[in-house]
Amino acid sequence: MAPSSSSGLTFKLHPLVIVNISDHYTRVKTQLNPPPSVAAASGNGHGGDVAFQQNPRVYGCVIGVQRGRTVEIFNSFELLYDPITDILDRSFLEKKQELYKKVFPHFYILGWYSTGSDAQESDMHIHKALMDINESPVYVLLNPSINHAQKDLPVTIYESELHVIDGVPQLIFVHASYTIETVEAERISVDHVAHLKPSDGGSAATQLAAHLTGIHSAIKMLNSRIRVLYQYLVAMQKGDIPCENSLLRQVSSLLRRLPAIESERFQDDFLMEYNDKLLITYLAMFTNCSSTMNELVDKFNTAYDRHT
Amino acid sequence: ASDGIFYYDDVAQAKFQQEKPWANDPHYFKRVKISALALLKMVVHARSGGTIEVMGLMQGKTDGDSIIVMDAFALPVEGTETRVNAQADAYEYMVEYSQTNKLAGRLENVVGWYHSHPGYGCWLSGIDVSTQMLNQQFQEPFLAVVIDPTRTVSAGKVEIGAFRTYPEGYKPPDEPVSEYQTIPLNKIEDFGVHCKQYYALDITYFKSSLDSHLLDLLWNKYWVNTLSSSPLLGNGDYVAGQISDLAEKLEQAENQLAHSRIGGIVPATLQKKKEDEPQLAKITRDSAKITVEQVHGLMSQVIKDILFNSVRQ
Amino acid sequence: KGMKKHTAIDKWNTQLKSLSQSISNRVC
Repeated sequence: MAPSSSSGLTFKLHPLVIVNISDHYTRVKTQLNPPPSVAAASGNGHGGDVAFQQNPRVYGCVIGVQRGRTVEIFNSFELLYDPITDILDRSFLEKKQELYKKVFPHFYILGWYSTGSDAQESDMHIHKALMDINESPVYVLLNPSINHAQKDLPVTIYESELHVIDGVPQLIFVHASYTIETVEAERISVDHVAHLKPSDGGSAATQLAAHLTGIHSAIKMLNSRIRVLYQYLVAMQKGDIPCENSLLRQVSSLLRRLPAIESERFQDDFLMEYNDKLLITYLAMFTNCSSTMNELVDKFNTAYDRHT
Repeated sequence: ASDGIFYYDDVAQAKFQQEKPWANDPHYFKRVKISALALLKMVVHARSGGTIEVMGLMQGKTDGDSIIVMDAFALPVEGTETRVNAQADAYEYMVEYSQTNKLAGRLENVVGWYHSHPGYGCWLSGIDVSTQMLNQQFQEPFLAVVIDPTRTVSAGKVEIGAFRTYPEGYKPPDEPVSEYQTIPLNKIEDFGVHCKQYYALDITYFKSSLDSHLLDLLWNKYWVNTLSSSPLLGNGDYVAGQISDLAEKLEQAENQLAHSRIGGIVPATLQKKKEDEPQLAKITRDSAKITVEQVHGLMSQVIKDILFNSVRQ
Repeated sequence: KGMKKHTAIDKWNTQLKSLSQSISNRVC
C-alpha cells in the first residue's frame, strides 16, 4: 500500500458520517451481544465465534458532493454485505440510493465505508464493484476499538490508485488526508451531545458561561499547538533536532499572514457591527427601563387611587 | 453497559404494545431520550431546509414512561404548516424506507415525527396539534418533536421540544408548566389557542461508548470551526425580523396602555399564572434575549480580532 | 448592507419614544 494519495483531491468529512458509522457498528455489535439481563432471560449464550461477535464488520455507502477538486462527504447510509458474491448487495444499494435522492437530490454516492483496523485485500472487490457508480470511489474506514491513549481520529480515508507492481498494473489503496468540516448547526449539535448540555434556557449567566467556555477551550487548543510548534523551533535552533526547511517555510508563511485582516473595509464592517450591537443593547436597556417605569407608575396610581 | 440501550428487544416491545399503558393515562409518557445520531440528523436536516419547514420520522422504542429515539430519517415533504398530516404525501416513501431499514438491521419501529419551525420557536401549531392527535389515534406510541434551526444557530445551542397531545376534550388537572419562549406576533394567536392541548416531555440525550470516544477526538479537529464560526454571520435576516417583531409588540403594548386604566399590571395577589405577566415585561424579556445573543456574537468577534489582528511584525 | 436591520432598529427606537411618552402621560 502506497503511503499517500497523489490525486490532489481535498477531502472534507462531516461528523455526521462518523457518528453514523459508529451507531451502525454499535447497533450491530449490541444485537449480536445482547446485554447480560436479556441474554440470561432468553437463555442465549455467546457460543463459539466470540471474536467475530466482538468486532463485527459493518458496511455502508457515503454520499456527498464533489466540487472541482474538493470532495465533501456529508452523510452515509447502511448497506447489506452479500457473503456469497463478496460484494455489497447491489439491488439494495440502488433502492437506498433512489430513496436518498428524493430527500437529498444534490448528494451523490462518493464511496463506501466499513469498520476495522486496516483495509483488507478483500475490500478491493467491494471497491471495484462501486466503480461503475463512481469512477474513483473513496473508502472510509473506522477503527472501532477504543484506545484512550490515541489522540487522532481512528478514521482513515483511502483512495484507489493504479500502480505497477512486479510488472502487473493493479489497484491499491492509498491514504488520503482529510479535514473535518461542519456546518454551523452540525457543529452546535455535535457540541451539544459531546458535552451533553441541557437544552433548556438556563439563566443568562449560564448561557454566557457556556459560550465563553467554548471559546476558551478552542483558544486553549490553539495555544497548546502553538506551544508545541514553538518548542520544536527552539529545539531546532539549539541544534537538538535537525533543521527542517519546509517546516520553517510554513511557519514563516503563517506568521506573515498575521494580522489576519487589516483592510479599511474590514474595519468599517467590524465597527459597524460593534456599534449596531451597542445600539441594540442600549435600546434593550431603555425597554427594560420603560417597563420598570410603567410598573412604578401603575403602583403609584393604584396607591393614590389615581385614574387615567 | 451504557451501550445496552442500543439493544432492541422485540419481545419486550411487542409486550408493551399489547399492554398499552398509555391508553388510560394521557400523561403517561413523560421523558424522551434522543440518541446523538438522531439529534445530529434532525438538526442538520432542519437547517438544510432554510426558511422552509421540513419534516421526518423518528425510529426508536419505549422504556417505561420514556420514549427512546434511536434514529431519524428525512421525508420528501416540505411546508408542514400548510396542511394537516403533511406526511401523507410520503406514505409510500415511509413504507419503503422502513422496510429497507429493517433489512439493514434497524429493527426499531417509527415512534414519532419531527419537523422544523425556522425562527419561530418550538411549540405545536393548530395544524401540528391536529396531525399529532391523528397520529396518536392510529399509531401509538407516537411523539412530536419540533426543532428551530434558526434559533439554534443564533443562540448557539439546540432549540428542540418534544410534545404529546391530550385526547380531544381532555382537560389536564394541572396547568402544564412550560419554559417561556419568544413567539412572533403573527404566530401568537395560533400558539395561544392550542397551547393547552399538548404537554412537553423532558428531553435527555445519550450516546454509545464509541460515540463518546469519537466525539472527544473530534474536538481535536473541529475546535477550528468553533473558533472560526460566528453566529452574527448568516442570521442577519432573522435578527432583523426579531427586532421588527419586537417593535410591533411594543406598539401593541402601547395601545393597550393607552386604553386601560391599569397599565397591564395584575396585582401580585391575583397573579396566578405566568401568563398574567404584563406584556411589557414579556417584551423586555424578548429584547434581553435578542441582546444577549448579539452580545455573545460580538464578544467572540472582538476576542478573535484581538487574537489575530493585533499581532504586529 | 444591513438596511433591514437598521430599519428594524429605527422602528424599535420610534416605538420606544412613543411608549415613553405614553408612560409619562400617565404620571400626571
